[in-house]
Amino acid sequence: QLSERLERMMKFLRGEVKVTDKNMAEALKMMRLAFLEADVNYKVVRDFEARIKEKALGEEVLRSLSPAQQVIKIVRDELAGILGGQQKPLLFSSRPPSVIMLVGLQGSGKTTTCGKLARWVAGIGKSPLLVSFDLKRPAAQEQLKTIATSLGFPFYEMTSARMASPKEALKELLVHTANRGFDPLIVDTAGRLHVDDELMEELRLVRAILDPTEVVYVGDAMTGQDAVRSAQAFEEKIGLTSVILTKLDGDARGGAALSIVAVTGRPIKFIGVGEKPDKFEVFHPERMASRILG
Amino acid sequence: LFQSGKRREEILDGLEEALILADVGVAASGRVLEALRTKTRKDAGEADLERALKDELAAMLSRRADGRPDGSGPTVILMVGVNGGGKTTSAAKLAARFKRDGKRVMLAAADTFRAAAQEQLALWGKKLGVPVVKGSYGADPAAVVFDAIQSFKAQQGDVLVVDTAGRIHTNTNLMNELEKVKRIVVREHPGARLESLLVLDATIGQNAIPQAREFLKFSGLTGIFLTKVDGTAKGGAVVAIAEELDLPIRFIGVGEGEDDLFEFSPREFVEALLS
Ligand SMILES: Nc1nc2c(ncn2[C@@H]2O[C@H](COP(=O)(O)OP(=O)(O)OP(=O)(O)O)[C@@H](O)[C@H]2O)c(=O)[nH]1
Ligand SMILES: Nc1nc2c(ncn2[C@@H]2O[C@H](COP(=O)(O)OP(=O)(O)OP(=O)(O)O)[C@@H](O)[C@H]2O)c(=O)[nH]1
Ligand SMILES: [Mg+2]
Ligand SMILES: [Mg+2]
Repeated sequence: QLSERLERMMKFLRGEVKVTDKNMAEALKMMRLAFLEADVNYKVVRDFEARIKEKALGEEVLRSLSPAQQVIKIVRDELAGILGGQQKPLLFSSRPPSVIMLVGLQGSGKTTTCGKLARWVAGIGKSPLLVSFDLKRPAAQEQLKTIATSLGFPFYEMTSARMASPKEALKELLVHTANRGFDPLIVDTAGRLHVDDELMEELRLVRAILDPTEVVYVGDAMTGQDAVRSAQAFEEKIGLTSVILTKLDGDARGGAALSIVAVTGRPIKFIGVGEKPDKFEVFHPERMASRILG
Repeated sequence: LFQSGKRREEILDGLEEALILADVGVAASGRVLEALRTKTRKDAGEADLERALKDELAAMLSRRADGRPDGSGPTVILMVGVNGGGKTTSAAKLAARFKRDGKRVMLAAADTFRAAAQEQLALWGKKLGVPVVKGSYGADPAAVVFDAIQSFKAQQGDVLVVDTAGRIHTNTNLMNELEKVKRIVVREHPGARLESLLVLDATIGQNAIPQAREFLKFSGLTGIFLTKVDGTAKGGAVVAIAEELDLPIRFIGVGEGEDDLFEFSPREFVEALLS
């Protein structure tokens, strides 16, 4: 654990009264190790290190804590600050219906999260309508329909016949949603690789027509170094508004959380903590910071 | 002389960074670099060091290279792993591959929990012309496997690929459920060769290692099926897994279609890892 390691280092630093370049280097090395073991992206770690060094050598050090304790506190605060910095609740449009679109890599948990999100917004008085634009994965439509039905929410069937003229199909969907008074429209999309230009372009076009208030990047908490590449590509090519991190019921440290927020600048609004619809929580930056630090 | 020493450390640091960026992990990268330090000459240049590293990694990943299931039956292949890794799709790929090789293939849809899981595999079976044994939604997966084995034996099948539900390896109940499924296979078809493949998403970081440990403990593992290698993630965590658990990588998934399957090649993988 990072705190254990820094405490051990405290013995070596005992008697020292302020953070110096020398003892800072040791502390930073330990922090780097902890972050890399937690799957934080290498470059994000180096940037973070620079920020910590700057803070630790500054004014704040003249307190009663030992240098090691001071570094731990600065690391924890800085981490929680980055993770929670942009924190906002789920965005809705002032002119309903709001559209919430879920995007991300294959298997990250988008379809399951649509159900969770629907249940959550219903809990704050909304009437969600669910739709899936995944016409490729076998039984994708059926998967979302089953989830919607089991939760008692309406499901709009998007067929390949309809999608033959996508602009019309999407406009028709928006009209249908507005006429029935549904709000928000929760849109599931097919998983795709950020390096698949054709599919990324398809997603960009869909987003342009739907004009969503939320484009949510659904990311798997066990993602390793690649987390920055995929998240950044989705941010640059599609544009994101927020992030949902899934599968935090596992024991992955979840360093991807820091990587994704650092590189996209978008806030994590919710986390998935299980397969069932109620396994859904509002994101807590301090808890995530502790988890990453081990 | 001092200059070349500094240069060597710079090169080695660069190689270590490349390994970390590929998800090999800090600890495993350190160990591989240590082996490299002792095995290479002090005056080895950058090209030599890089080649030595690739040789070292390829050797680690080549242990137990022979022994990949080839469908000479009867073989039961259990697809296990955490949620969303690609088990169902990979089951379909294996079914397609063995059918193309002229084997009698069957699929068992033992994910009775997730919405539309059995329908997903049933559609694959329909597309490939491979029979799929299903159960009722919410039924005991062991019951589906039991039925599948009886059918498999009756039809004298060569390969039965069993798709299981995704599960988090720290959920003891679900891991016990998997162990029960395995026991059913062993009990009902003792003559069959049992392959247990951990389906691992190449985008996963260090958590792949505890996953491999737990699945090895509960379902036994004979190999790894590494998926989504067509993305940008390198899947380097398999290096630490090979080192610690001596598990061979059998197949890699390179896409969403039934033909997007390759037999694992250590050399090619290591080249891509460091590219
Ligand atoms: N344990 C756990 N499993 C989850 C969580 N969220 C989703 N899952 C599971 O992850 C697997 C993949 O979920 P899906 O919703 O199908 O993922 P997807 O992103 O829609 O997949 P594609 O459409 O193929 O890209 C399923 O087994 C889900 O039940 C979570 O928070 N915890
Ligand atoms: N790009 C790419 N996508 C893949 C690959 N293998 C599987 N997928 C996709 O990953 C997603 C999840 O695949 P599934 O086969 O449903 O995964 P699973 O492990 O069975 O999921 P659960 O049963 O929900 O745990 C689907 O969108 C697949 O098409 C691969 O090798 N490359
Ligand atoms: Mg989906
Ligand atoms: Mg599956």
